Amino acid sequence: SRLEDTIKKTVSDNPVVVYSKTWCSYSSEVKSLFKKLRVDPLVFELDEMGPQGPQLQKVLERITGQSTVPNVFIGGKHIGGCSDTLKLYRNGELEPLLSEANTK
Amino acid sequence: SRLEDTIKKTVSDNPVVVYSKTWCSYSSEVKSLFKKLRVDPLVFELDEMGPQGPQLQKVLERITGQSTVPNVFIGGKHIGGCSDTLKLYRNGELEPLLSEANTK
Ligand SMILES: N[C@@H](CCC(=O)N[C@@H](CS)C(=O)NCC(=O)O)C(=O)O
Ligand SMILES: N[C@@H](CCC(=O)N[C@@H](CS)C(=O)NCC(=O)O)C(=O)O
Ligand code: FES
Repeated sequence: SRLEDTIKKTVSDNPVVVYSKTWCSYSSEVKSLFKKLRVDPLVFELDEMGPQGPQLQKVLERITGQSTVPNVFIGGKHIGGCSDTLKLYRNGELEPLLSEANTK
Repeated sequence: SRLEDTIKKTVSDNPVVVYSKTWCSYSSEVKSLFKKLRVDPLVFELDEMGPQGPQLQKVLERITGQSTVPNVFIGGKHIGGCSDTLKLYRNGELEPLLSEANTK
């Protein structure tokens, strides 16, 4: 579908992409983590995109199997949600992924 | 107002009250914590109460100064949100508050 192609292009063209909601603390935690790591993700606030928000969330679920926010991609790869991202960070695996994605 | 009186009565009549949203992970964390502590809170899922949900959230803000969920009361006292509750738990202050409220 066209929306699916848009998402695939977005995540391959941008090193870090976060699908988020402005009111959601888990989404805020992920955005703060990237800010702390001095990474500037491309963020889509699904609650501020009118009817396109829920549509994107549906298509993301189709592509990634994940229906929730935040939904995080690094280097075109689906990372997961807030807990997944924090886990990688605590294991020291996040920063290597980020450097790899940024130098592409 | 009538809604304000309802809330005040609810939190004084019930040892633990949580105003929550079903889709919210911070709300889930607070509910899980109480479950782990074998406490059975009275939970209001503001997203499942039709137009009353947003109204309750507004009145809670007027009463407590807190506009967000989860909104937690123990022994009739306003505790705060997820971070506040977790902080009290980690400081060992939550369980005394809970015992005190449950034996009223
Ligand atoms: N374990 C997941 C939890 C994700 C989750 O439950 N997200 C909630 C918001 S905190 C959600 O997307 N709820 C449904 C919605 O907002 O559409 C994570 O760490 O990201
Ligand atoms: N630090 C607060 C954060 C509370 C917060 O930002 N809650 C969000 C949901 S996670 C909220 O209520 N957003 C507005 C809304 O859902 O109406 C806590 O620990 O509870
Ligand atoms: S909506 Fe509360 S943590 Fe996501």
